[in-house]
Amino acid sequence: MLELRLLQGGLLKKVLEAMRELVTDANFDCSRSGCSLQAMDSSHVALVALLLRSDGFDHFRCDRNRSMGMNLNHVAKLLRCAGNDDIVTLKADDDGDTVTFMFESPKQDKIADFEMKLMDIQSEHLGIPEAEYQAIVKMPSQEFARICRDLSTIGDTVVISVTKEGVKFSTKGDIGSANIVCRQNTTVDKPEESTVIEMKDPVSLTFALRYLISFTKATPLSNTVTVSMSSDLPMVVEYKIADMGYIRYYLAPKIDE
Amino acid sequence: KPKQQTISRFFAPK
Repeated sequence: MLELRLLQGGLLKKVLEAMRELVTDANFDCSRSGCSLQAMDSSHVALVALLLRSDGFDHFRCDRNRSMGMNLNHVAKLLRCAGNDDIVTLKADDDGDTVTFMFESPKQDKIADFEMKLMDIQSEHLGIPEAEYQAIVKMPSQEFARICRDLSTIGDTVVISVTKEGVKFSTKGDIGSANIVCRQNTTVDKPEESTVIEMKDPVSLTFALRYLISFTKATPLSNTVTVSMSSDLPMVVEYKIADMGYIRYYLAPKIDE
Repeated sequence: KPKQQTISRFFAPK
């Protein structure tokens, strides 16, 4: 028996919206410790890793480890039938091939359940080694989204460089070029509005902007985003999910041959 | 022109 209950159903909607553009089908792996997902986009350039710890749920029961294959667009559509304040419960039998989403209104005067067929998805888990990153930038998530969107008006590739001076985002295209520099800024009143740069060594990497724009669909999940980079490693773009875990996106760089 | 790498170049199956 699997039973996951979340008072803030809206959170689950945001999680699905953050993944469905990048990944179509994925396995939700549930165990006593929580729910996780690891999947690559169809071109294997980006990887998304989601973790929702069991202690972040209002009720979490998972008697047996389960890997439940779902079409993320179908789940996202289904969750759109829930109100943002609805309590969402996921239920699945140990041997069943369906999952039930139950939506309860906050006043408990409306209860809906939607049953969805599970899919058999063959996917292998990749081992993601622990790495010491050369540069880690924490910044407001809306600012990061804005930068990616603004640069995409000029080019389709971004060079992200971290130096002592700050983090520089550069692009070039047919109509011209653009540079946006963000300096460390920790003097603002609210920590979620600050930009913090931890740099061991300067680093400069090139990425396809369209993936970064897909990642920024996670912006509603967190006020801040953390970007970690090292030469010859995929960058990591992490959005924390309050009290529950994270969604991390790994993006392979473009490399000169 | 820089060439797009894939994730499998960096991470191996478990």
